[in-house]
Amino acid sequence: TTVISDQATDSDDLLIRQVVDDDHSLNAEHHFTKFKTTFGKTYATEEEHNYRFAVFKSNLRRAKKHAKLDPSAVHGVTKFSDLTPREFRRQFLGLKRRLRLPADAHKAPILPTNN
Amino acid sequence: LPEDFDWRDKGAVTGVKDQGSCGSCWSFSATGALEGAHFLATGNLESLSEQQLVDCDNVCDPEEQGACDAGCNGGLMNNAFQYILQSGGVQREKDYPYTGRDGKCHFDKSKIVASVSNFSVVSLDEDQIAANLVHNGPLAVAINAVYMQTYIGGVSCPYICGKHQDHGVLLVGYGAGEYAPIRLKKKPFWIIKNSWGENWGENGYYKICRVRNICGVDSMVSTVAAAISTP
Repeated sequence: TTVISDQATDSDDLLIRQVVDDDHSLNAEHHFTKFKTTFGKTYATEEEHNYRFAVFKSNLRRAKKHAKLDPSAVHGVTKFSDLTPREFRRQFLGLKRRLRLPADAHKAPILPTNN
Repeated sequence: LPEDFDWRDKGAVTGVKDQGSCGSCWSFSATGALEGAHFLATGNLESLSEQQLVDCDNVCDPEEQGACDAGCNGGLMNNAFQYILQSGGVQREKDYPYTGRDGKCHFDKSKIVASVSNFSVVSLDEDQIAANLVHNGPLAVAINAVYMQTYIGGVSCPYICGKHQDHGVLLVGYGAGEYAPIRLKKKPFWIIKNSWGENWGENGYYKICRVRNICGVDSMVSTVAAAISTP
């Protein structure tokens, strides 16, 4: 940590602005190493490793964007962080449907919601 | 309706499962709803076989060409309920364990443990969804999963989210409000059981705010009733 003192005056010298060294915490390589350890990820070749690292960096940016668009949730590195959105959809989603309910579906009766 | 409600507290929800690299979310959503309905009908919580649905269910939606259940290549919860209705029921998880791969059907009718008596779709109304949840047990729902790839915790309430659904999950409860500091207010939310293992989200669960059909979560909601077998 460092203390920014260039603007400090007698009245505000008790106000200390803490500046955290973020070189390490924002370093994508560090995050990727931690990600591989946490989720037991290994890659067969160096090319694959480099490709996954590129995808991971892109997902870090995506998580940051999601955090801005969805501020009440926490977004970040997950076990899917080395997958492109397309790979993620193909491997982990699987709902075959357009936004339409079958015409012959039984409709649930309307239930009372008071009391 | 109670302000907060959670079927997990009442013993109607099995542990979080993991679908692996297989697009079988629809089968987990369907079995989760039937597990809850079976619990309500019999008082017993049984973990049911998703692999049976992956291997044996090829039911198609008559309204939509090509919308057939196809194991790891995807499916629909309503089709799965139709399959269970037609086949007679579902085996236990331990009798027909999950492999995460498409396989040959080896369904054994003599080992059926839970059956469907009826299923229906719930209207696009948050109070009706809550009422059906409380009255009938956990509900099979579809959702747009775009924010779920990076989700770690908290109540997801994105400013923008498509209503096109691509993932099947299980609605197990709701909360009156969790404080969102950035919005300076409490936000009511749905509690959703996912099938990506416990090391995703909040111990395998996802919380999404209960407003304006966010991410299409109110659009395709199904409730199922379990049949009680008589000796």
